[in-house]
Amino acid sequence: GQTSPVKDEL
Amino acid sequence: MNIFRFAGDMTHLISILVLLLKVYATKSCSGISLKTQELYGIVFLARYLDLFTDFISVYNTVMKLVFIGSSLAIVWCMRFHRVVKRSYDRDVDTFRHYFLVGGCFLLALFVHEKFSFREVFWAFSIYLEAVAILPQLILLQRSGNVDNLTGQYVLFLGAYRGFYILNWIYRYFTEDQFSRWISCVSGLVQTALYADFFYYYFISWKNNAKLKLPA
Repeated sequence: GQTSPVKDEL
Repeated sequence: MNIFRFAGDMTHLISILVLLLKVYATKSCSGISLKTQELYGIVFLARYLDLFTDFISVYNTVMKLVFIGSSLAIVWCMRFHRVVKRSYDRDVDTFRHYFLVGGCFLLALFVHEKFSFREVFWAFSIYLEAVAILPQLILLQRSGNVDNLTGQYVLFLGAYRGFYILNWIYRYFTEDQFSRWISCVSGLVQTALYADFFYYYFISWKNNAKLKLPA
């Protein structure tokens, strides 16, 4: 699945 | 990645380096809450479950490994290092942090984006990070005097949160469909917890005096 914008942060 | 998020990540990294520096250079962990460090260890382990399933960037992967590794290393030092563990303020660091873990997990079971293993653990890690600083702030308040490195550690951690809020505001206006209320609300709560500390840090800096928190 595509990574949501929230989960590209640390 | 925008400049605010990068600044946030860097201040987060600096805070960890300051903490490692304090422990290794002074062989002391006085003023540092083991409870808070354990909570951060749990936060990173719960949030970075995607480490081996989703690849975002080398930067993300390296930073995740650094955050997990450094938090576990600090916990190990405070518990088992022959010299370091002697300076642990055991009698002052009495916050019942397992209640925070339980409370945040319950909240994550009910408030999440999707009821899946990863999403529940992700929400849990966001909630727990928001309150993980509490044992540290309470320890500092109880012991009154705060040494320079410990003060800077908390200051950089607070700065990291502040930059992340700017990052979200920036992303909200520059990206389509950027909704993220779970992390925004938790982030605001977390930053608010630092407000008091920031205030006293600023006062002591202005007066060129040692940082002292009121009892």
